[in-house]
Amino acid sequence: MPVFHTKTIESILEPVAQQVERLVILHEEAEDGNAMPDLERPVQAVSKAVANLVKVGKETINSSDDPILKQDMPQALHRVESASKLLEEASSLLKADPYSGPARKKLIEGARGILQGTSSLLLCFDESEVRKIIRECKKVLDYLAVAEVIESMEDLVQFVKDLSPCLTKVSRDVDGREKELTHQIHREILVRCLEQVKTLAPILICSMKIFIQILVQGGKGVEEAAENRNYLSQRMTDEINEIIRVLQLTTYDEDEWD
Amino acid sequence: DANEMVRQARILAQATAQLIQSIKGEAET
Repeated sequence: MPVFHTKTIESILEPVAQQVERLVILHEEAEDGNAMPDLERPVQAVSKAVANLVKVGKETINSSDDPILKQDMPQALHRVESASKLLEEASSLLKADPYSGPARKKLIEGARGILQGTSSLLLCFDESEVRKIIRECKKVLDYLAVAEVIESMEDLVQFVKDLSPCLTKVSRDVDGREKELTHQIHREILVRCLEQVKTLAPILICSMKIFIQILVQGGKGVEEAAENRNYLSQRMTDEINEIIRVLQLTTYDEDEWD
Repeated sequence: DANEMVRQARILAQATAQLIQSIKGEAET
């Protein structure tokens, strides 16, 4: 059985994957040559659904600014369209001959093609959504890299103004993504990292404030304050990098799954 | 948009599952 890494993809594809698997078994058992029913109407329903999906898919391609999606999605759409044609051909063959062997093969190939094409399409789209979250994460990384050069309260205020909405968005997006994943270990890592980021953010700001205050007063301990700030900034950077790494994982480990 | 594509993919998956059920003569059951 195929394994789907998000709940949405799983809910869409798992039932049809099971049906396709049963169709293959049925085909193997049907070598005795049972007559096939008229499939014109259900095949038409699939063709119509494919046409609608292709239309929405093309709109998605046109409106997207993601070059990888623009490159990959047309292939997935083509796969679904080709599969739909196979089903239509099978239906025509079966009308003329309900015992047609080639029609059975086209049916299986078509059903598999719909499953694989839809899977590719959803994966392609899902990966694009993940890239959007990663872009937001990288914005946070860019801000964190600036933390070390903030030397005035004015700049710190601006830093917080810039970082806060970005962190809020990352927090919301990663939280949503975590809830979508089917992989328990990946979910747990994302939750843990996000909690760390949320905890560290105010501590980092505080450490930056302390550094600036010591610097302005020309007092002792500037180096220690800078070290502390850099340590916190690095820890947040590490957590965000770990979030980025896990967001990109789609692999499935049977041993880790409960 | 995102939701519409997911919705259409779901409709297609359901139509395909229905087709396979018809092949197996289960459409009426």
